Amino acid sequence: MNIFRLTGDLSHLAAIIILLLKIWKTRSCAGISGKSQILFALVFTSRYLDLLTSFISLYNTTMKVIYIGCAYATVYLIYAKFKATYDGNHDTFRVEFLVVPVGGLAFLVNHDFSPLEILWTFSIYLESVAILPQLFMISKTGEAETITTHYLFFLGLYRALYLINWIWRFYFEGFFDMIAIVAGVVQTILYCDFFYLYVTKGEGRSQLSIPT
Amino acid sequence: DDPSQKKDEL
Repeated sequence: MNIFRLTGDLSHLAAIIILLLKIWKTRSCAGISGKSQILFALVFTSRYLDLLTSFISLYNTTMKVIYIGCAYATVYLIYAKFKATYDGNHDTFRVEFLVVPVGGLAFLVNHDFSPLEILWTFSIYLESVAILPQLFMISKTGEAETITTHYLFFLGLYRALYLINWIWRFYFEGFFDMIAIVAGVVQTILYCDFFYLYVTKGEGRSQLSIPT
Repeated sequence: DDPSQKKDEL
């Protein structure tokens, strides 16, 4: 494992923990897209089914369990514990427009036409667009709390670091996975507009808006 | 393409 992969994983973990703590500490999930969080729970579930079939390392298993656990905990906080604070009226992105095409694509373009591999591919494709309901919500309300922008920053940074990891692996290990790379590039591009705003107006501002 | 190598990533 190289440093970019490790910092990518830690950045991903930071994003997940930041969001969980924010909701827990403020007892509110205002401004958070429950739909994006359901999609991420679906992403982790469909990708980490190999927990049941193969063991790779203690690190690998631990991180997967934490990711899945946190994803469902977040969904639980939004849709059950702090449901009253959930801003459903602004969380109106039609997720079927993501899940259905992504599901179709996973059937058509994959490494191996087997259930686990199709589900893995589905999770890779879905992850690349899973943040769209959240970005849509921010563009609709015209603002995001600072802590939400930190969450988005670390979530975007994670896939950007993975891109560098894949370049590294290609040069030093001769390894590349075209499905993960293309989806990872798409995923990172979706955050570019946000990254720009985060860097240029993030510091010292309490709110950040994404133009529609 | 080695699937086990790929699944090492999260």
